[in-house]
Amino acid sequence: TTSVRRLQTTFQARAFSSNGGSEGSQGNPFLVPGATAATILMLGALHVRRMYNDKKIEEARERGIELEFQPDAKAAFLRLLPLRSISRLWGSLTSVELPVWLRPHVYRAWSRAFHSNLEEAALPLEEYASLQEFFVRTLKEGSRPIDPDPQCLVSPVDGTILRFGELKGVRPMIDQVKGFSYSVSALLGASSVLPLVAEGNAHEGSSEEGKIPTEKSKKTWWRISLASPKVRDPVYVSPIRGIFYCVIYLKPGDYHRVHSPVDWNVLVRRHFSGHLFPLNERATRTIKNLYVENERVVLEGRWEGGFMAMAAIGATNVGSIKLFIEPDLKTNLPVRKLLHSRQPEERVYEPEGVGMMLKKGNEVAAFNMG
Amino acid sequence: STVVLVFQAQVPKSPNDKDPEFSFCVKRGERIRVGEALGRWRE
Repeated sequence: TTSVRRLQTTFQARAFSSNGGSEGSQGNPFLVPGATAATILMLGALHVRRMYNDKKIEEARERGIELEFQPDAKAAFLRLLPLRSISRLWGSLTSVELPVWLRPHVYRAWSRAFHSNLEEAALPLEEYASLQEFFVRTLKEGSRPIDPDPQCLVSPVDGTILRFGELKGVRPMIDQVKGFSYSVSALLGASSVLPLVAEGNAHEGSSEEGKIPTEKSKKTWWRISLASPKVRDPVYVSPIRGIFYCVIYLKPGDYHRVHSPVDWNVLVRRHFSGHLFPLNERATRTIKNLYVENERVVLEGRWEGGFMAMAAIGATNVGSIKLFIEPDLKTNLPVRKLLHSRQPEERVYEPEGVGMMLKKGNEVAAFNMG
Repeated sequence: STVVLVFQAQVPKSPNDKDPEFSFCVKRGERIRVGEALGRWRE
């Protein structure tokens, strides 16, 4: 900027002297190009700096160094932005119908920018009326074969494995990034039937195996589920053995439909209308409780191995989650502050205790823009 | 967007127990696609 400013002053001095000093005061012909140049220079500098930072992160990761949790000013600034409104504005922009001739160019540009695989799209590009329709595209038959092994649990989405492991320790926590972890009970909801053991009576058989609410336990079940978290007795509870987790991140260019990981019965659906922070790598390193604060839909139920829950978490650019098993669920709604309750909106699927039966590989939901 | 799976799977109650044991067959940072195995349980 200083060099541009020096350029401007020399230009101004030259313009002033060449016009005999009288007309030199007319609009400076170099002002606009100078400002434009300064802006381009600044954007270029920011981009170079961001690429340098990304390269540093990549090198650290290759050396096996994991960057720690480190909140920064940008994360604090993000909290001030109306991210839900921005997300809905983005949704209305991407739902604009494109002229047929323009569609292939837009979708090719998108797939070049975000490494999507256009060959797999089920329809010709001209058939997707808007970017939003393209984003939630289905794939050609046979593009995602389901692993035939009957003793395996499959990935519900395309994406990158961020974390996986067994829940251990005093309370069920999952690392968001090295140096910060979030509570599984907060992620799934206070009324989750995640099988836990109250500290002190961790001997076999006493663990709450996440029973399906029978007549007797139903009242307690409802009492707990209707009670706000603080009503539950504040004892430390730890997960029984054999509770596992897996966190999968979907990039903007990935296929964004969600499938069933096993054959299971979905008993309950919980919708948390939270924030819509971005969920990229930088956000996970700088924003606390990202997965617990963002808008999300949790499906909970049982499979042959016992308890099963799947949380689909939205982000600023992908704020909506559509459930094929419950088409009338609406997410990413304009939430007026007073209605912004922390309690999830919950639905028990009929018939109670049996819920919705899903086969391994069935389509369950889809993320969408806005 | 992100998907988090939390699930219960068989684990042997004691070292010489014959119960099947679940184990992941993925690595962190790995790309995965719908339908590919995340983990298997073996006798």
